[in-house]
Amino acid sequence: HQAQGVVHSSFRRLSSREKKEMQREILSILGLPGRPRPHPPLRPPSSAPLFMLDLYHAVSAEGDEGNGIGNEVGGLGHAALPTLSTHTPPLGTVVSEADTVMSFVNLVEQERDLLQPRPYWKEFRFDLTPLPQGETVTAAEFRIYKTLTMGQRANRTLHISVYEIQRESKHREPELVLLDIQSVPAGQEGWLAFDVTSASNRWLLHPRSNLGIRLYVETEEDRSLSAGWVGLVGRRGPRSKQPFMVTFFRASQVPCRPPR
Amino acid sequence: ALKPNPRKRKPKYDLPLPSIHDHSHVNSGRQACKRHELYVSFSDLGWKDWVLAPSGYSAFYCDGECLYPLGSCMNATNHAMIQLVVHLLKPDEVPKACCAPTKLSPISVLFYDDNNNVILKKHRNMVVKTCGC
Repeated sequence: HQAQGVVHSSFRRLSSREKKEMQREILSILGLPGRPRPHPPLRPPSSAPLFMLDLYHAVSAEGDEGNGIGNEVGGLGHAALPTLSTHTPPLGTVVSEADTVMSFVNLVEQERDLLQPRPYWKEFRFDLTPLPQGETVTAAEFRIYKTLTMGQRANRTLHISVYEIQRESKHREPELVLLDIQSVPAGQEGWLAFDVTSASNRWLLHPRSNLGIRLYVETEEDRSLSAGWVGLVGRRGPRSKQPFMVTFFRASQVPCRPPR
Repeated sequence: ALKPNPRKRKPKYDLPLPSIHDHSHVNSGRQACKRHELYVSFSDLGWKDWVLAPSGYSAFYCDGECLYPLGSCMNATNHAMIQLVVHLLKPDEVPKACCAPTKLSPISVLFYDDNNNVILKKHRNMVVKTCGC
């Protein structure tokens, strides 16, 4: 509407009582929490919002036309943020059937890099406390951006694997469960999407079990490389390329619209 | 060729002959049943930094007359037509056909939560798409 400038906001013409009622209806219909977030950060990461905005437009277009564009949406999601991998699960139906999609950016990063003994790894931990209760995870992805780095043999193949960290103890290596692995050419650039659905389900049911995920990079000759060295962007990278997680949910009960 | 006597009132149940261009009820200021929109921009609510999309909310509602569902610009169920005829015969017992939503469409919203995570919520069958009698 705004783009067409056809319909103007009529809010100002309402009386204060009507304004309150209208606001209450909007919050209820859109399933929004009772109030805006307290302190918007000055410069939040923009990678997740850009991805989610893309998803929003695809989902809205699907709603308007009433036709299933599931596969297209899956493709679209990738088209907007091209990934290097063909292993990503088919998100089309997952996106079409999702009631809620959440992206997580609050990130704790640790890594073992060039200054320490191999194998090198990088850990990512998201704050998943806001996971909506009463909804089930249908799919979850960890997205990280790979840039081009100097000194890389472009045709070399990198094997990037992501593990869920289970049961950590101070004196021993944690237990790791493989979630996904992608083989990517060292000379290409773009988003990588790793399927972390099984870990997300566990974290939703047992929030304390969320110890994060660990990422390893190896060459064909099983030589361990540092994530930063092969161009994987961390939370100190450009805002539009910082890593994030996205989780798709289905609601267990169908919300009904309150009468106006 | 005699002109009817203007004083003589038309009988109440005199249904006009339906014609495809019959807009008489519209001209008399009574709007036919249709969807109306009250658009609220989120900027007005001070939510611009909170809700990423859409840019506003359209509070659609159905309003208008269902007196002549046979008119060209109105979609009406058979039930509404029958109800109108019965109403004309027994106005005290059967109400007129009413203007109501006939199709609902989904609505989605993209917003920040308290932890600056971005959330996309999709609600099916939540806003009025079309109205009818």
